[in-house]
Amino acid sequence: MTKIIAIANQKGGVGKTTTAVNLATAMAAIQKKVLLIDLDPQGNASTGLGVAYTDRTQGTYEFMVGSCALSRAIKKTVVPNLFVMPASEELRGAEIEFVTEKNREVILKTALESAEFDYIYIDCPPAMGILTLNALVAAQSVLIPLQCEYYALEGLSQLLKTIKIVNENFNPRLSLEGVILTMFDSRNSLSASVEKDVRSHLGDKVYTTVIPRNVRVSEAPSHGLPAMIYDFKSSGAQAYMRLATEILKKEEKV
Amino acid sequence: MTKIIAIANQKGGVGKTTTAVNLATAMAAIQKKVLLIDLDPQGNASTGLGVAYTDRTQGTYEFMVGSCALSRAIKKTVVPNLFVMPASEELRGAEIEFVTEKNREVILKTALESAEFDYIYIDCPPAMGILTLNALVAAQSVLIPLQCEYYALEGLSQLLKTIKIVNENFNPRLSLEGVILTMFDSRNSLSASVEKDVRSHLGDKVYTTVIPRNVRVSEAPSHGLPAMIYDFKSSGAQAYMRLATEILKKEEKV
Ligand SMILES: Nc1ncnc2c1ncn2[C@@H]1O[C@H](COP(=O)(O)OP(=O)(O)OP(=O)(O)O)[C@@H](O)[C@H]1O
Ligand SMILES: Nc1ncnc2c1ncn2[C@@H]1O[C@H](COP(=O)(O)OP(=O)(O)OP(=O)(O)O)[C@@H](O)[C@H]1O
Ligand SMILES: [Mg+2]
Ligand SMILES: [Mg+2]
Repeated sequence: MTKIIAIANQKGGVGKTTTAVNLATAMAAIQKKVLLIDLDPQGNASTGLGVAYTDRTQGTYEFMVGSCALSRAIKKTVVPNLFVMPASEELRGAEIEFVTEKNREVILKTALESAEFDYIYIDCPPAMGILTLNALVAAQSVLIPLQCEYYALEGLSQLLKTIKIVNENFNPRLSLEGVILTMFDSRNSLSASVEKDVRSHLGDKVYTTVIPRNVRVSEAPSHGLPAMIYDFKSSGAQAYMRLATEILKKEEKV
Repeated sequence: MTKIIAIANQKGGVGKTTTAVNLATAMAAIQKKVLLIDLDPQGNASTGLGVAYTDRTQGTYEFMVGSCALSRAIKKTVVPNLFVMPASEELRGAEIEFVTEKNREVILKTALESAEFDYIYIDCPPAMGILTLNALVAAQSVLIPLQCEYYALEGLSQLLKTIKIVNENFNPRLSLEGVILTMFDSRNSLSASVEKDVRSHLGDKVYTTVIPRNVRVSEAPSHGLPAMIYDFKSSGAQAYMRLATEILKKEEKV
């Protein structure tokens, strides 16, 4: 049974794409068959996995509107077992185009019905629009990257409310997969106070693993590589490996 | 004549709100009458200027749809000469609601016709949707905060294309006010290589002033204060003061 996980947070720059690319890579490294869907018109996940701009003409938009079969919309990556569905130029107009469609929130869910992977991760844009709604309806759970900053913390309660509304109105199986703290900077007290605040409110929904701020993680996309491949020994890559292990352990317990 | 400047970049987390709040404060400190419009449903600029959640019922959305006059939609802030139009809950639904309106891109421009300030800054959400389009149509120029990171650099050429399209189709007076480099980290080479790349492409459109990564800047919002007030001597606050001076010097030359 394919597990579909949306990686979402309407706050911008919190590490959605970085988490999507590196967690997907870590899971593929543990021999899971993984698809990463780039649902953000910015196409950062496509870049992070090295998809050339010329290879993005058939991707997420084309797959959603049915003009391209799954097998043609997905590309191999440098990572064995990891495939990516890139964001084409057309995805930019999708948000406005889909608003007036009849079943606008189930377009992605319907298209994915026959897809067979162990995990499908969906990298969402920084907004709570139709594209992110499609991801939340297609997914069984939501993984929330949370930057250890005040504005990011402020948006969390709104995001949890939105997930509850989607669960009640569109997708009764949608649950919170977990919250992963990102860009944790041990040199300043702000990170520590955000962590304390989130753990006190959400308890074991917050992963024990914390992703540190690590420049090697932000350098990797300029080489079209996940941090795991660019610099496996870096603190950021190692943290994503630990996250994958923690997620798998939690699944075994269920 | 009121100068209206949109602070926009579809990439998330690049410092739009932080630039809007601190530049607006710096201009107000130099005795300009300034309004900051929070056009992001997240309401971060409203938080950054200390507007309580209970004080946000009349704000940007209500002003745009005409259910609230300008004088009731704007609030005083701790900074003399600086006013803020907060983001109310209703703004969350505006993106989808406005898509089907007839003159959907000129709603904000029309509403602002009688507003009299020296500067109006508009803090935009991380997306290129109807709300950001309204800001680009209402504004005379766009100020682009650019985080010194690879994904942020990747989105810049797309953003410049979008500005050109808006200039040609909706707002012939729209120009690029400038690009401000944010969260510059002198400890790593990535920041320096992004700076070199941007200056070589855009020349004097990139401000000489660079905003350093400075934890005091990210602590300030938790106190509902601009960094300029929270810690005036901090490197971040001083950089925003220099930016305001540089912008005013450029205007005098014109
Ligand atoms: N652990 C980390 N250490 C250092 N830099 C990081 C880390 N995680 C992410 N970054 C950098 O921070 C920036 C924001 O991260 P990213 O783009 O993944 O966030 P996002 O939530 O996907 O943004 P958007 O809202 O635009 O989609 C990127 O430039 C990325 O390289
Ligand atoms: N110069 C700086 N030094 C340190 N932290 C900063 C700096 N500028 C911004 N930040 C922090 O980085 C985060 C992102 O900044 P900000 O929220 O202003 O970006 P944004 O572009 O408005 O994000 P969004 O796309 O969600 O609207 C915030 O937590 C902010 O406090
Ligand atoms: Mg992203
Ligand atoms: Mg913002």
